[in-house]
Amino acid sequence: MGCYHSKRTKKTPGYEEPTVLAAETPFTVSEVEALYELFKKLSSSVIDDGLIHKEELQLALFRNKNKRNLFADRIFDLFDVKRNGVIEFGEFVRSLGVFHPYAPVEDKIHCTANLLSDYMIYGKLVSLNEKRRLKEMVMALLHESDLLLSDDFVETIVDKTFRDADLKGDGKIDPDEWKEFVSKNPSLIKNMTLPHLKDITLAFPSFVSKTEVED
Amino acid sequence: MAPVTMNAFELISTSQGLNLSSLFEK
Repeated sequence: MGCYHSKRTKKTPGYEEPTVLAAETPFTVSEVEALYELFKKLSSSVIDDGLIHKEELQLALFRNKNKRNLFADRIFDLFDVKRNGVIEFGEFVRSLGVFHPYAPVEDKIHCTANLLSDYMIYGKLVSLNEKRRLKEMVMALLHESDLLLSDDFVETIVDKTFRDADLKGDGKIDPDEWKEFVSKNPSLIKNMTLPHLKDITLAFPSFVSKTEVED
Repeated sequence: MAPVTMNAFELISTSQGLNLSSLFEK
């Protein structure tokens, strides 16, 4: 019992109650508790301070804390809602919520736009019309994958993508156009659903919930 | 020249860097 008590009282900075987070996300209380187990593991992998630092996220994603990756930066920014350079537990759970299989598709579409746009301007797609930046992202991706395509070919891909998405032809992709584009290309949101989240309580059983059931 | 069927956004969104599955690997 003493062990149980000490486990419950030792919470990390930024900890939020599972009941609060479950009410705001697709997760159940038990799933939030299981996510806390995962969070503790991730947040202590390099710096044991109960917060996920960028290198800890990189370590989890790539098994290499020093691997620089354009997209890992974007994922980190997605989680670091407060923009203070670390991911707190509440941010972790709320941001993961959109990846839940039961999260609304609209949220996934919106989140994809933010991941693909350049400045993380939530709710807007203003930066998606910057072809140059998109081309750079494609080139970076190809480089990471050791794929060699000519500059002209990549530009052709980007131009065509914009023509297909910019239905009004006004030089920008607005949220409605983005929604339409995703409906025609559903693989765009494939990575926005993590089946693992349905089994999170099995993968990371929570000591707290098991003890509370016994109580 | 063959018609371009690749989609730049699709290419990016399916990249490994945007796949969070590895977070759940023990």
